[in-house]
Amino acid sequence: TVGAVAVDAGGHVAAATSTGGLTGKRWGRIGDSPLIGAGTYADDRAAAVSCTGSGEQFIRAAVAHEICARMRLGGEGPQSATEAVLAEVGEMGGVGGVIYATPTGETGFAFTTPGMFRARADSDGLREVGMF
Amino acid sequence: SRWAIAIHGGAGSMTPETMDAAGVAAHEAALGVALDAGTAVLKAGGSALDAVCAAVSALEDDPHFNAGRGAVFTYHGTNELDAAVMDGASRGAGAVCGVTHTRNPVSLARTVMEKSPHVFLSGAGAEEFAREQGVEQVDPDWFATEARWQQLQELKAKKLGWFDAGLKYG
Repeated sequence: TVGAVAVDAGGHVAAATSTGGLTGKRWGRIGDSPLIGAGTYADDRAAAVSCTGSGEQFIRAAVAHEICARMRLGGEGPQSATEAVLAEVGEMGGVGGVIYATPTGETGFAFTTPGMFRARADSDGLREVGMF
Repeated sequence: SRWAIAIHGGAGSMTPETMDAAGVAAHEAALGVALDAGTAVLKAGGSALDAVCAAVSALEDDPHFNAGRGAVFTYHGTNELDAAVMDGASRGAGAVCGVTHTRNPVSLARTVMEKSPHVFLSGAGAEEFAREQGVEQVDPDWFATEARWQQLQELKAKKLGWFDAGLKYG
């Protein structure tokens, strides 16, 4: 699964996610990636979020929306909200990763797998690529 | 006036133990290309929506990643693609699942958001909409790679059950 989140100079956020799913999937199985609120969500009042991981648990936890809701309604920071929701996924037996971008220009990530290939850049000159 | 972008690029069963230095370098370079595609949009004053679509399109076109070209195979040996996009300013959203001919599923998801009254289209109907809207279509062979095909054969040989979680090829 691949994805991107961004905030533009106007303070607007967006998220996109795309995937081939799981090797050997059957019966028209669909994971969280194309489900708005599960694998992908964006709201200028909170953040843009894109997810990768075990889709069934990400659907049940409504991960992307849940992160935004914790920020919008609970005043939680993006990293704290992301880690808390990933922990919920873990309690269900799921693993995966999340990237986020906020209207104020923060980007970040968290993952509970051995690696998550990722990269980020911003207008302050940050440019980094990470894998494990 | 601050802009920022982050991306992720899932490549399947890759850990420090299973990927050599050349593989690490290739994946880092591919991530950099996608990051630069999105960054160029934002640097030029473009929208976050355009930036994420540019980055994801680059990742879809690169066979290193499990999306678009290089997607994993289903049990029956096909590539079935899903994508979604959402604009935080309007909370407009578009998504597609189970498409097999659309070169860049993220572009189709965006077209669903912008050109239809719906949010989520699936399968043959989604691709009928894609053709009507002029979204680029390709032969399904475009998505297939030998490495992913071998992963499917390995999965079938191991008879792991419902998912590939033990192999982490998703």
